[in-house]
Amino acid sequence: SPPSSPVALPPFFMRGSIIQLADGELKRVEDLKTEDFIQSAEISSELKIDSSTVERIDNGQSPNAVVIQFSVGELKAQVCVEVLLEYPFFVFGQGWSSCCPDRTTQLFELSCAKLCVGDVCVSLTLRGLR
Amino acid sequence: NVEPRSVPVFPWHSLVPFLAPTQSD
Repeated sequence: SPPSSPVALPPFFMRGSIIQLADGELKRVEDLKTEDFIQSAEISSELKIDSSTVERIDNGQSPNAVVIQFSVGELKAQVCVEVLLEYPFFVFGQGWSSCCPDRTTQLFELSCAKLCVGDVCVSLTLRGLR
Repeated sequence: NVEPRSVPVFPWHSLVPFLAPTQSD
């Protein structure tokens, strides 16, 4: 299916934003680790963590957007999202990564690596999805 | 009187794009 319009960057990616984990612990967005997502998903009754591998990165409809194709979970479901260049994804074992890390750092003061094909991102699915 | 400013707290799952695959079958 065609990707939807680019998702605007939400405020919680700004450095210093306070994030509440599933066990109630508060952390700054820049301090989050892979384990925080894994442990929070383990506690969650609704959400299940999945790995999404970046398969393709193409230009989006507008010059500041990209279309990222992911292969999600064991079933390798193909999912396309169109996001702004600076939109950060959390890569397993690596942390925040975006297609334009310089721009992410400039806009949100969030340190980022370059998101590349083959990177495995944290994603979520609903438990008991029918 | 100055009201105390509350700091927004965001849930952890809001940071993760929801990539639940659509079940086509």
